[in-house]
Amino acid sequence: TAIKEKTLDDVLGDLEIVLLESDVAFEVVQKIQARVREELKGKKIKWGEEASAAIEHALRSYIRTELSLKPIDLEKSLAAGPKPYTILFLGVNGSGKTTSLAKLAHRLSKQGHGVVIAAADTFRAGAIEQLEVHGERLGIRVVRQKEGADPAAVAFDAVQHASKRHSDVVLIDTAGRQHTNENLIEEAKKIRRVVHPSLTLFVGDALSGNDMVEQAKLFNKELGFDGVILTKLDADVKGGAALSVASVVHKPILFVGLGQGYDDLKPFDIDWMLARIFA
Amino acid sequence: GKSLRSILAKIAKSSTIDAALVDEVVKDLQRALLQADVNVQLALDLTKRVRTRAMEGKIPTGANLRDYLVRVIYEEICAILGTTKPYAIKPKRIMLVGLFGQGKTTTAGKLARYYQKKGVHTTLVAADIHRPAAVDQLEQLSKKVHAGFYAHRGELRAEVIAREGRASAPQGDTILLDTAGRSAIDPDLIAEIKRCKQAFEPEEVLLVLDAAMGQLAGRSAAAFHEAVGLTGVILTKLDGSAKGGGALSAVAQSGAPILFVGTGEHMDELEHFETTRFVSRLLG
Ligand SMILES: Nc1nc2c(ncn2[C@@H]2O[C@H](COP(=O)(O)OP(=O)(O)OP(=O)(O)O)[C@@H](O)[C@H]2O)c(=O)[nH]1
Ligand SMILES: Nc1nc2c(ncn2[C@@H]2O[C@H](COP(=O)(O)OP(=O)(O)OP(=O)(O)O)[C@@H](O)[C@H]2O)c(=O)[nH]1
Ligand SMILES: [Mg+2]
Ligand SMILES: [Mg+2]
Repeated sequence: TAIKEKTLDDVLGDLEIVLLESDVAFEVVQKIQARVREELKGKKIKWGEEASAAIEHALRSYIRTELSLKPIDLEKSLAAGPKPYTILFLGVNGSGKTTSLAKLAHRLSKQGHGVVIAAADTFRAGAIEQLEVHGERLGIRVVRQKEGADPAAVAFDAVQHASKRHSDVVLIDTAGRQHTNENLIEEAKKIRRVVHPSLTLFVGDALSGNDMVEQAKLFNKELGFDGVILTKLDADVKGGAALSVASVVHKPILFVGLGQGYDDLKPFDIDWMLARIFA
Repeated sequence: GKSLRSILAKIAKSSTIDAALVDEVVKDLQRALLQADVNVQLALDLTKRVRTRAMEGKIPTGANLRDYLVRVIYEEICAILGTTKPYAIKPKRIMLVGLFGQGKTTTAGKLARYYQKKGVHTTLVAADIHRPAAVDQLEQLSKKVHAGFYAHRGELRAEVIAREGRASAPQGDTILLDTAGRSAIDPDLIAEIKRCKQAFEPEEVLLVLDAAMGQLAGRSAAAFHEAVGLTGVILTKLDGSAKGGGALSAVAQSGAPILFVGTGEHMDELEHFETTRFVSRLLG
């Protein structure tokens, strides 16, 4: 017997609640519902265990597809890319850009790369000092200018410095910005124009709910990014934000942040994410 | 006998509820609440209550059904948020707590400016011993708003800094204690915030909450409330696109009112919380 429309509705209703409570954005949940419904429409499945398995399978395969976007092999890109390879970090206020940059700097330098950091958040109180502490602890050079300097100039300065010293990676920290702030979006556009980053990463906060979708869409539309770092997944959250962002901009998640220490940056793993959402 | 006029008048007065229309409007309200990050269970409860009130048929004649239902949900939300009481400006000890990156340190600076503008001198105490350059960040803000500042670089016990800061601040100052971002379920960090509270004896404990926070808002507010007792909530980053629906649960779980909202990164971008504005923005 095919799964009855009414029973499927009830099950999808329960599923909707679970996904919403896991911080999957509303519009993404609707997409998932539609796809699972489509997948199961008229299928010859017995209600009960078989139906439950079919629904879980449809759900898992959809999520897997959304999250399995062409992954970026950072090591390969570094080897094949320009020298120095420049990575630009963008995101809204407090999402974890500076901390993620420090973690990635640590990881890359452990892997034998010469890393230079550009302190291009020239606005926020203590932003440059925050990076200088990281630089000191990691033994990595931080290129900075004075507070209020042009962020694009600092980024450019760092790239020049790296070229001279034959450092192969430059990580560029930027100020937090709301995607709704046109001036700050223009500022970020200027940084991109001046530096032509080899890789642009959007740093998203896994504590966020539906706004993640707005942020990701606008940052991608206005600035464009190649991949995502999702932070604070060590907090008491399921991490549905991963699904939200992947599903609206179709960009791969490179790393997840799992704490405030330098080793708390893990390459994104789909099975790990699925296990978390289905836990 | 009945006049045609009286029959027509009777028909005009009656308003049978169109269940399909109610369901349609309720579904819209649900979507608005969920997209605004209101806690899922709370959103479902709210819309259930709205539907019940609608089906009870107490719609005033002539009222558009949609407008009526919106007004009903508006009243339900206001009931959760409580009435806005005027904020008392006098010297007090205020402790700021919250998750990572919510805007505590920035808000500390804004509150200092707010108090100074109202004629109460303020001292900012830097008790975040975890985050790199957190002390520098708060010190720079204190200079910007011309407030007093206390730090004890090298002291690794936050509660010692809290106690020293309280003792060193001039008599009659408002003292603002900035603490490190923390998970509400980390036993060590919760123990630290409890020790800070014991040492500082704040008259106000304010939860700083990012308007973009998702479903964790209610749970974490409940945990902070249980640990240190919240007396107020400050909702930040409302200058973005986030609606701040998580604040409803934060209030519901702690009984603490939303006192202020942050509307930007500058020290003057702090406003008194206004229920009407918040709710109409929440409902889109
Ligand atoms: N628990 C946890 N905390 C994190 C993680 N990533 C960042 N944080 C914390 O989040 C807070 C903000 O981090 P920052 O790196 O300063 O964020 P940012 O995006 O650079 O902030 P702005 O530059 O002010 O926009 C700090 O307290 C970090 O320690 C993570 O993966 N897990
Ligand atoms: N747009 C906007 N940004 C804000 C607002 N409040 C704070 N911020 C920014 O949010 C980021 C984080 O602010 P912080 O004050 O460092 O946050 P915090 O809670 O002290 O962070 P931790 O101490 O690491 O937990 C900074 O970039 C602030 O400028 C606001 O109302 N609007
Ligand atoms: Mg930063
Ligand atoms: Mg802080």
